[in-house]
Amino acid sequence: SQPVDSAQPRTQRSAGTNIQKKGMKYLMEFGYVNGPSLEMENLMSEEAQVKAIRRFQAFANLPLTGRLDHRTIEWMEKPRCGNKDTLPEDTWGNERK
Amino acid sequence: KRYVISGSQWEKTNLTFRFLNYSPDVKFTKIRTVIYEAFRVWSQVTHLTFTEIMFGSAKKDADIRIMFAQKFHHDGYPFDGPGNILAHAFFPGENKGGDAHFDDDENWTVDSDEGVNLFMVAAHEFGHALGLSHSKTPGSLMYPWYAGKQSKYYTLPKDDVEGIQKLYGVKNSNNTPVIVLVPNHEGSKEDKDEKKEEEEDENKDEGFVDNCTHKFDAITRIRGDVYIFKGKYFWRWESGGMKDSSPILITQFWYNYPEDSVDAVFERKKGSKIMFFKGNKYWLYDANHMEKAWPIEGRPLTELGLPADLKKIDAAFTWSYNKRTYLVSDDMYWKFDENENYVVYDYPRDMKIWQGVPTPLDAAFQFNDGKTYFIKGKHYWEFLDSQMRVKTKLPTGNISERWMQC
Repeated sequence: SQPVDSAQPRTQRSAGTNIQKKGMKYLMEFGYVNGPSLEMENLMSEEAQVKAIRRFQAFANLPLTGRLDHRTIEWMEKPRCGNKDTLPEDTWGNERK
Repeated sequence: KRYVISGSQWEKTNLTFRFLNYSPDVKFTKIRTVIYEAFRVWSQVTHLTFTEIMFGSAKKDADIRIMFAQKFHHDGYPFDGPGNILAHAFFPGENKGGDAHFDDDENWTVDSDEGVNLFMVAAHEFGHALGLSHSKTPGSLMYPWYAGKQSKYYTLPKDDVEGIQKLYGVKNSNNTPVIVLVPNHEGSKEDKDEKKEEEEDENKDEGFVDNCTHKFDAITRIRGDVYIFKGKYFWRWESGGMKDSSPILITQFWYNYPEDSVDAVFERKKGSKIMFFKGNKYWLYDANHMEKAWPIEGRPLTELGLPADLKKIDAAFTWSYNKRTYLVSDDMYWKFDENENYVVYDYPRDMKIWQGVPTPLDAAFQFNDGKTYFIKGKHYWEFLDSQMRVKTKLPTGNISERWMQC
């Protein structure tokens, strides 16, 4: 998971980890993750996480920060359809810069 | 073009639908009106017709079945309580294909701005039931996020019209639908043969089971040997090959096992005990003896955290990739925590995640080569862990040839 500033108070750190975990579960649930991480979201490399976040941001027309920033988390909390956001494979590699 | 075609569509335009139940939030007559209006959104711009049928059976049921449900509701996508996920639908196909499920923990409304507008969500879900995936165009009906109640006389946005007409043609003047059909999805000849063979096989006298039988109930590895179960017998395969070609009665080896066959079996890492599943019961064995004080009639699956009306476990296996244990039933699977002796929270999930694995499964196991194999009928599929998919869509091989020396 993202490097956590050890100076942060424990509660804040665990909140950050929790957000990260929820965010990864969301991305897995709605089709932004592939490979074995589909089954074990907690084992995703940081690079894979950034890629998955950017794919989601591209689909939701958000700035491609690659981070679970406030705007991205807010978007993930919106009510929605439970089906995956399946993107044609080719879209994944070519997010708009 | 922003619409996305899911890859499956109905090969006909006269579709049927059926209400499995209604939500208590709205008078059922209003729900019916809203659902009819939601179908009309799609029939207005294509040759699709939607006819309600009142009854269905296992053999013949409506193409699109509408259900309100909460939390776990017999598919791999349990709902999550109020908010977040509002509904989901299955793309065209057999069984669940085309079905639309609405989360009854939402506050469904029809005319008010409060709650969740049933019309908008239903029209969206029927888009999936017809073969459309999500569109990334804000304002399109197939946009994944709920956009609230729309104007009274809703007309389909251009992006969605183009998407649905790509699948089912345009409602043109001379009324002849121009439809591009996807290649026939009917099972291949191989599937048909397999089905026939399985029928024959089922009729085979259970009295004697020859090595080269075609269908097995369960396969697993215990203490490094492979055990292959069929009816009341099993074979034992050691690294050098079949221990002996004639099968052994299960009850001769696992004392007091009360059933006449096994649905699934696996060896727990913890204490190397063996867990047998049959129907909605399970048994634990310590080597060939039933665990002390274990009830002969078995213990209920609900003790493991599985749903009370789950009929059976089709397969139980330890995945080579993470050494975790999974229980599979129909098209759903649970991760099982051996230390807690309980399934992991936020399961079941849909077996689709294991891309290309056929369901319902007959068995699954990790072989001596460290790979995971999925078994259905007389075939097995090798699984590529790092790609989360089967090696080839077609079966990797035939069980009898690989492990039964046929």
